[in-house]
Amino acid sequence: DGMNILFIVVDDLRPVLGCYGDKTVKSPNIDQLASQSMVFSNAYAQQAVCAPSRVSFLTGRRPDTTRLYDFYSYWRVHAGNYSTMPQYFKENGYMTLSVGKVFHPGVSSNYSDDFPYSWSIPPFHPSTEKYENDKTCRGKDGKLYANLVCPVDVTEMPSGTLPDMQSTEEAIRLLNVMKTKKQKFFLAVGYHKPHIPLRYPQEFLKLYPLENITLAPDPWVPEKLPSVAYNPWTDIRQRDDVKALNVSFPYGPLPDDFQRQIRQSYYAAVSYLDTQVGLLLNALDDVGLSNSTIVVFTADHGWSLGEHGEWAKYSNFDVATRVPLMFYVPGLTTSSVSEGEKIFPYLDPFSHGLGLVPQGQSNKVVELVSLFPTLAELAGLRVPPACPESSFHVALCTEGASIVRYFNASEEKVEEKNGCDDTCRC
Amino acid sequence: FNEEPVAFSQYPRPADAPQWNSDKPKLKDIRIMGYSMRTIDYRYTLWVGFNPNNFSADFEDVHAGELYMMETDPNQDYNIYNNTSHGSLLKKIL
Repeated sequence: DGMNILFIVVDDLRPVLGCYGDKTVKSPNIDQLASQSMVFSNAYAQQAVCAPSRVSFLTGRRPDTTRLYDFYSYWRVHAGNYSTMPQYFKENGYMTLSVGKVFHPGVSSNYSDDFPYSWSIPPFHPSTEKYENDKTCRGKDGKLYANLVCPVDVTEMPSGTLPDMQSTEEAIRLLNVMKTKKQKFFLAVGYHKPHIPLRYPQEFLKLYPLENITLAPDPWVPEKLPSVAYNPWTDIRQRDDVKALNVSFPYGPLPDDFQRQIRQSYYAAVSYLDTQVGLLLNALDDVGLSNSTIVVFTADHGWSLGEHGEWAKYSNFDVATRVPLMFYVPGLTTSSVSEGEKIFPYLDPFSHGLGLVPQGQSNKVVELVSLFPTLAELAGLRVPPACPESSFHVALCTEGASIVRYFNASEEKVEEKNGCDDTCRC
Repeated sequence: FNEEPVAFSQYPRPADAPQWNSDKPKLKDIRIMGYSMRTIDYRYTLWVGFNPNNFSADFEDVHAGELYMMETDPNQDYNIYNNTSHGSLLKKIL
């Protein structure tokens, strides 16, 4: 009778996580999920910008088929009436639910997150989302700004909360409703952080003392980088704190100290996100659904933290396209646990160190466009057929291949082959 | 199984040199598309002419190329596109 699906997608998260070998970031809850999951260490987005990447993996089509390279067209009108992954689950008896940022809002999802095609009920958006770009960051002078680096006192925020906190609350509420109704569900939860502005509860700064934060290993524009390949990080330049630095266009650079502040706040935002994921997974345990729910954790693309003299996404560099990708599948990636036993107890990043290793890992190169067929196969649904060369007229097909075959492959252990790579060090 | 896993990404640009809309060009302003092919060993990227009116990429019109070997250059800082022959990669990406 099919597993439930909890699909967690994070905005602009590169794999700076303990379970991907990062030695700086504290992400115990995501690492705990990884310890029960199949983790792909070489997963890539089809385009390193929000709407095109999301429409691509949610329809299982590449950008040249969705014909969305910017934010201003809706694929059903502009390219073809492609079925989406949630729509497919809905047509197969699932209650499909969207919380937070799953589709990119606006034109590219028809100002409706593609409801009612993709979702059973109107998608939930946190009420405080509208303040995201307001002047809510307190400067040294005590005034409020719209900064890039924005640690905040949450009690001072509009409604005394933040969008991702509201999303977690709503997702937990929906889990309880689904449990009560004994209804099979596909619940997609889209977290905003660490997308800019890097606005997060200021206490997370304590995890990352500035003196411990280094510059990127290669913070210069490479000599032989073609100028067309370089992204001039225009969006962060428009933030008040960056604007005040008056850096030259297009190559900057930003002052070293500010570069370290950005990296510090990105890490702090990741740990804040980790706590939200931890609360959500703890609730999955509490409602007794951990043994009957597949959990997918991924991101829409990465984010450059000063490598190659670049910031943000908007490029083909691995730091902008590589994403975390892991699948927790009860009975496949872990043996089912006894009733009542907790699989995902909440872990406090302030008191919990590293130490968790992925249950399974694959360094096979995979793509987000494979998510749709992979999840269909894991859920026991018919896998959508491969698309023909030109598929604008085909409603249901996929341009990615299912990667379930890599779950079982006796992965050549990286540490046996050529020493321990980053991932196995966690 | 024996097929080498490959990941394809792409990114649009309005011009060869960075300008204010380079990060997020509107469809009508896209003139170049960067197509990337990644395997465990390398990233090969071709920046080619793109026509936004008929969504066609012209692989005869190559504006620039990138090639990084992951084993020796994991951070992708040393573009060796211009000092290597890459006919086979061009064929593969096509």
